[in-house]
Amino acid sequence: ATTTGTTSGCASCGIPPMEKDSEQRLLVEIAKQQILNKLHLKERPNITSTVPSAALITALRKLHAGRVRPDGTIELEMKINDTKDQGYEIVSFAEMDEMDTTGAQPRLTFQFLQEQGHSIQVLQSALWLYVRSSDAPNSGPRPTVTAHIYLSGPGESCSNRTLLLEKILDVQKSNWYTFPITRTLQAFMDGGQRLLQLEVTCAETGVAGENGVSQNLCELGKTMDMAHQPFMVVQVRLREDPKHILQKR
Amino acid sequence: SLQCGDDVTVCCKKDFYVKFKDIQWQDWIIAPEGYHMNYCMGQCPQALAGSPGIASSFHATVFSQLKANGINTAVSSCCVPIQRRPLSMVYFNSQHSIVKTDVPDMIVESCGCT
Repeated sequence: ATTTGTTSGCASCGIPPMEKDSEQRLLVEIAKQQILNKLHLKERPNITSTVPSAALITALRKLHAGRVRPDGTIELEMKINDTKDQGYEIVSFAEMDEMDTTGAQPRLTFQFLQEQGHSIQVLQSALWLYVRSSDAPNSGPRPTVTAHIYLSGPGESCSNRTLLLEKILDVQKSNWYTFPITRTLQAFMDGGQRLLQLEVTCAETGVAGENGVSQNLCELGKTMDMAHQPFMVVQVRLREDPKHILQKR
Repeated sequence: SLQCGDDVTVCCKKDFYVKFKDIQWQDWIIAPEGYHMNYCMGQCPQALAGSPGIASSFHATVFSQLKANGINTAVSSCCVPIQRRPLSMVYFNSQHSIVKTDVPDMIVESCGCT
């Protein structure tokens, strides 16, 4: 450009001058590609059924991702990662399938798509369940719920499931409860699987008779309020896959 | 850093904002509403090349020493980003998952001559 004395379209890359519209279209395509590359996505996700907005707002609040403005748009909270490498916070909503065995709780299925060439380091992970308060009369002892979280094996039978954790919850008032499952999720990711299936049983005790199970207070299954859809919050970091690095070498 | 006007000659920052709604990406990107895909353009004449404070680096120091001693080099100087900030995003990455991440160095804040 300096030799010819005229300003060309792009001094450093030598693209000939373009008319305004096609230059803008080119720039937008470049921006799209750059965003997809940085998000490790080959193409933009194809979203057919979105998550109910009530559940979305609950999740964004849990992610401290920001607040929802009156017009429904979301104002992001800029929380800048101090580390250079890119961390991700993922909220994965459970797909519900009713168990056909009577009395068992619906099984929660979580889907994780893993990027080839990267292994995932799970920094923290927890299952969020909404538990309603007990409507038993206040006179009795404090109502509690004993929640069991199982890792469900493939197939329908309850037999091959592994107890992950048990938690006794005070159900004086309805609230969200978290169940840490970091190690389980790391093992699941290392196994390269796609579907994580959990079973949840919630038995209210201390109200009806000896160990009587009176009612299920965990909001699960088709009857629940969509704003109380169970979800999992996962904080991960991408690691270059050692195998992948070997290939590079 | 200079803001580019319509007629660009010297190294400057060109603001360019893309609304995700305008490119039909608002269905999978929850926040923000758009992306400041600013970029640097323009010439870096000898006088501006390597000027400290504009794109101060060891390269610029060596370059200005050469210049000060009248050693004319074939090195050319380029208009590049010298300050960038991350882009915080919340998006659907499949039917049932939302991801929040800060993508580093995505937004050009200022430009300068190497």
